[in-house]
This record gives sequence, C-alpha cells and structure tokens, in this order.
Amino acid sequence: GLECDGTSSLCCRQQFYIDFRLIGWNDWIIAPSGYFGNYCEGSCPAYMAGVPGSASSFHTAVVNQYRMRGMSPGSMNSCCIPTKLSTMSMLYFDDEYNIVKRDVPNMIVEECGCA
Amino acid sequence: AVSQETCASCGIGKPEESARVDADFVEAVKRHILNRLQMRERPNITQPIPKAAMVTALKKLHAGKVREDGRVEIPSLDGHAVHSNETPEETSEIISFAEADEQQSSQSSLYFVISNEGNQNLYVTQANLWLYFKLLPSSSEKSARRKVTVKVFCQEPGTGGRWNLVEKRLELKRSGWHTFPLTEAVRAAFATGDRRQDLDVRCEGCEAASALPVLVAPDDEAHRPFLVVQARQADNKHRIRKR
Repeated sequence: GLECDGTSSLCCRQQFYIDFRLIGWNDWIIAPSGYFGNYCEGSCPAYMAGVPGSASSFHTAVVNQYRMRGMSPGSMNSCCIPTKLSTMSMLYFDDEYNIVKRDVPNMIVEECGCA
Repeated sequence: AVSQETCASCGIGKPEESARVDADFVEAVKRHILNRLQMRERPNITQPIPKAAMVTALKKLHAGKVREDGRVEIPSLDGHAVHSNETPEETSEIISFAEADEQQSSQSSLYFVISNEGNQNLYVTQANLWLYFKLLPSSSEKSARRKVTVKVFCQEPGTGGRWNLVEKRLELKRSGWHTFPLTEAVRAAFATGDRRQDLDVRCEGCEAASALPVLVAPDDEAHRPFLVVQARQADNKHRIRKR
C-alpha cells in the first residue's frame, strides 16, 4: 500500500492521471474527464514477500511452504503487482447514434504489494 | 564523447527522453482503455448526438448529471472508486437515439442502430423504448381524460417481414414520457447480430385526444425517442481470456 514518492525503491503505487482533453478523447468520452492509469513499480526484497493482508496470494503461500521445508526458493522472487483494483464507470459515444454507460471492473489500481 | 549522464550541459537529451517515455506510456494507457472497452480503435464520431436529446436521456436515466459548464458527471463515480471482493459483473447501459429512414415515407416509422463495437458478447437483460407524447390544446372538454392505445410494431430481424407488437393503453393527463418494453425484440436483434431495430409507432385515439407521439422531429430534439438497453457480459465461456 505504499505510494511512490521518489524516496524509496520499494514496491509502491505510481499515480498517473490522463486528462482526456489533453489526448483529444473528450469528444467521445462524456465522463469521467480523465483516467487514473496508476501502476506498480519498485523492488520486492525477500523480507517484503508475502506481506500479510491483501497482498498475500497463492504464490506467497507456495513460497512460504518452500521456506518451511528449508528449501530456499532462490529463483522465486515476489513481484510488485496491483493488490487492490476498482471499477471505473464510463459514459461514451460509440460510432453509431448511441451513448454507452459501462462499469468496467478492475480498471483502476488502488494498491500495490509484493506477492 | 562525454556520456549523457555526466555532462551537465548535455542534459538536453533528458526532457526529450522523458517526453518520449510519457508519450509511450500514454499510448499504452489508451490501448488499455480500448482493450477493456473491447474496441479496436476509438470511435469516429461522424454525426454528434443533438445535445438536447443527450441531456434529456441522461437526466431521465440518472445516467449522468449535466453541470452548468456542460460537463457530465456519472453518479456512481462521484469521486470514489467502487471496491468489491467478488468478481464485479461488467454491466452496460446503451442509450440509442432514434433515426428516421428517409426512404420510408411513413411518418410513423423509425429505427435504432446499436453498433456491436465494444458490445460483443452482451446479454440483453432489459430494453425499453422511451416515447414523448405531446398534448395539444384541446377544443372539447371530453378530451380532458385522454385515453389512447399505442401500438409499437417491431420488425423481427432476419425474417424479412414479420412484425411483433407491443401494445399499451395510456391515460394522458399532460405531455410526458412513456416507456414501452422491447426486451424480446432487442434480444433477438442482438442474437442475430443485426444491430438495426426497425419500429413503427401507431396511436389509436390520439387524434381525438389532441395528442401525438414525438418521433424524429428536427425542431424538437429534446423529445427524440430513445431506446435504453441494459446488458451484461455474456457467460465467460465465450470470452477470450488473456493468459
């Protein structure tokens, strides 16, 4: 759940907002006026892998099983990935005489974590 | 040559480089949005929808609030993200505006085209036609209780001629919008892949009641008929999942 602020190289969420006007898409996308194209970046050192809570995943469970048996899964590093995503509602014109309102799931990265 | 990193005055390469990275990233985000909307490229808006018709439809459906500056806000997106644990269902609401067929002389016919760009694999859960009935000043008192019977004939796609009928009795007290259920007809149109939906609207008793349904009237765009289709993604077996 860290936010990238340039002070750490650990896995964090980089916010990236695109205003549809600046890319000339505001003529066909009625709402929202922009998109949070956030992404995850940063390293996942061993002590961060398997962070409990929303970041733990099947992959982490497997890695922990290896550790408990004393087998160091050297090559199995964990990676910095989205661990919480949210839905984006969009209202846009399509290329006929229609307005489409769509709820697109898993469209916005809310949190990143090592898994 | 002095390497770019150590030469302070050679920093000129940096802004271009970061601008290129940003441009690449913007293209990647554009591609991501189009992929999620199941579109190959952004739509080419050939004939913009009249603003009056759009504002009416959005207001009627609370699909969007139109602010003073003309910007539209989606109520379900008022600044917070929607979190859900279970796999959220991808739902769509398509608002299609009526068009008139120049070839067809009949004043009572109109059609809708619901393009399949971004709408593949949709299962129609509900479809309603919205028609506006205008009451004209009436001479006789008896038309105060204006009862009419509206018949909406929908051409069954792919049958070349068969028309189905949706009939509704209305008591018109004032001018206003009325809805007509067309779920079966639109579902059939989606199933055949034929996105055009031809309709013929007849009103028995409208003349006596000094009332008339507003169809495609350039001088009355705010009351242009529209079709609202609620749909969800069809079952997953048809959907291509990226590995």
